[in-house]
Amino acid sequence: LFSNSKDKIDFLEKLEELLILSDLGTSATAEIMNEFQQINFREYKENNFIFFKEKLKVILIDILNSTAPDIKINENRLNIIMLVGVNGSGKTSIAGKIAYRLKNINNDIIMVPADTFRAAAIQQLKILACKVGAEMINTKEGADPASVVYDGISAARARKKNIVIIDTAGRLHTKTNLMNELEKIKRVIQKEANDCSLEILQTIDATMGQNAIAQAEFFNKSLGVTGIALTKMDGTAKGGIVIAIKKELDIPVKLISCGEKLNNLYDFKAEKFVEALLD
Amino acid sequence: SLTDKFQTIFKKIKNKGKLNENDIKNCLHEIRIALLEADVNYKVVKEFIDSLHDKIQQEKISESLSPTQQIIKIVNGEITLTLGCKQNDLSISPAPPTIIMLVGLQGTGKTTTAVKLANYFRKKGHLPLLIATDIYRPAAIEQLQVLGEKSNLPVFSMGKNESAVNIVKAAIKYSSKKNNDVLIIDTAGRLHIDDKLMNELQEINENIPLQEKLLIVDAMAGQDAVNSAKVFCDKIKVSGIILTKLDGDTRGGVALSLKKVLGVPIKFIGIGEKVDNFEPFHPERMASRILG
Ligand SMILES: Nc1nc2c(ncn2[C@@H]2O[C@H](COP(=O)(O)OP(=O)(O)OP(=O)(O)O)[C@@H](O)[C@H]2O)c(=O)[nH]1
Ligand SMILES: Nc1nc2c(ncn2[C@@H]2O[C@H](COP(=O)(O)OP(=O)(O)OP(=O)(O)O)[C@@H](O)[C@H]2O)c(=O)[nH]1
Ligand SMILES: [Mg+2]
Ligand SMILES: [Mg+2]
Repeated sequence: LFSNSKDKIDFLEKLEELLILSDLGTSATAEIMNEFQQINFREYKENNFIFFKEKLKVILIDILNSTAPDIKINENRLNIIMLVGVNGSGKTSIAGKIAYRLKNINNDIIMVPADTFRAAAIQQLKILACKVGAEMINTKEGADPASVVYDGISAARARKKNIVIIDTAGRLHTKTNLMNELEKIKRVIQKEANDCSLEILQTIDATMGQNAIAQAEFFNKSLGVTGIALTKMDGTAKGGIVIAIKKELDIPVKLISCGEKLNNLYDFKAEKFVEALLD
Repeated sequence: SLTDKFQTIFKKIKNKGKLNENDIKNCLHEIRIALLEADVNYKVVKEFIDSLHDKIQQEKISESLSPTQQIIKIVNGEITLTLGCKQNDLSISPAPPTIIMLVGLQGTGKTTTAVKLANYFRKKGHLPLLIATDIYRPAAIEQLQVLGEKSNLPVFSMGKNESAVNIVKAAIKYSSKKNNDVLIIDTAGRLHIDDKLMNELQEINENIPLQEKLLIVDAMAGQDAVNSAKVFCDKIKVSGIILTKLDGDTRGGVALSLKKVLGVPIKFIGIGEKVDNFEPFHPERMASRILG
């Protein structure tokens, strides 16, 4: 893109293609394109447009940068991390990965299998909990998710654990009754642990298109999403939808999942993400 | 909506006869945005708009329809035509058993869809058998077994220590004793760039007589979907696509991209997590959904 453009029109067309193909969507792309329309191209054509790659990097990093803190464990209070998101987006896998990472810092983790709906969801989390060496709340398919969360918080207090990781069932944001179920879980957390540090992470699959914006909007409206966990970034999709989401809803990306192993979890770094996107 | 945008453009058209070039450009601009917002692939949209331009140019403003209705009808017609296909049912092998393999990226709904498919065949009078070959994902086999049990559908598994192709071979031997005439293979989710796992599919494809190889695609998929789908198609010659999670509000433009680029028929859609949330694919309904 940057070294093969022969003139302004060609460059802008290639830029638009790059941004759309990365799933930024039409309106974020249009706004970014606008910033480039303003530039006097002639003086930079000599440098093979490399200047523009840097300018684009700055624009994208600027959108993605956030003052929101990374996931920090507060030693003096109960830390609750809840995973939410649409079906198959990687919640259970990342719950295991977060537990794996935190196990190295602190042994006091309890896993809460609040997906009591999907077949073998509890068994799936159990296997991950065992691999990590973390305790898990006992429950059965069909149990009330809010009760399981309640049990999780009580158990954490009783067993002196200060990290609670809650895996929830996948749900489409358009299913009001299922979104209400999540709101109920949050109310239980606020009632039973109103002094806790609460992180509500929404998983977004990097292969998803524009519908991820609606997903973020609805989950955020229902719960207040504190961070996005962008999953399946080891594929060929760029995950640029998080740029549109940050632009429209100001929800920051906090984690990147880059594979199916327990250690394939990384803190989100805007610079690295943008470099990979423009690659 | 697209209709409102067109109304604004056409408010200015007073004369009957052909649309002028500028009106057409404005319409195409709006259609292009609508398709991109619906997640239709960028390159597919480009080709589609070019072919639409000629169609619209030849169109005479009708007496009975408003220009808006007319243009929408043309676009809808073109999308429907592209999405449609003669062969949209599943073929049965002349010599049983009919063996169907489900493949796709991680989390697209293969395991859930496998059970839906088995149920669909049972309702048609067949004796299906589900085969669990996901030997990687934690509790994958249990998931298929629990789902099978809930719907009273048999599941064949050999645990995680046999290779996928050996599990299928054993399942075929087992099914002949049990008179199962339709075998549905649930495979592990995988990346198209994972050579080892793509070779696993190729090995099954080369050693097992597969009647259908169905690519399971998430309807919320974005621009990269065509890239991954193409690799699956090239590797094992996919014979059909099933689009899942259409019970949400995604526009599902991936359907148009896949059909246009790969030409593989979309046979069914998943519209929920329950076993009977499963329907044949309707091109016209999908076309309206994509246009939004
Ligand atoms: N390649 C890759 N696969 C992933 C990643 N994260 C999750 N997966 C896979 O995606 C599939 C779905 O992951 P899950 O963790 O079960 O997703 P989920 O959101 O809990 O799914 P539901 O509970 O059914 O809604 C599994 O096959 C995972 O191994 C990732 O970062 N990269
Ligand atoms: N709403 C909705 N959810 C679906 C549909 N199909 C599957 N799901 C859900 O999507 C999630 C993933 O489904 P799975 O069947 O586990 O997907 P998979 O492709 O087998 O996943 P892997 O084996 O890990 O690659 C589960 O929560 C399913 O219940 C659908 O049509 N609509
Ligand atoms: Mg899960
Ligand atoms: Mg599966």
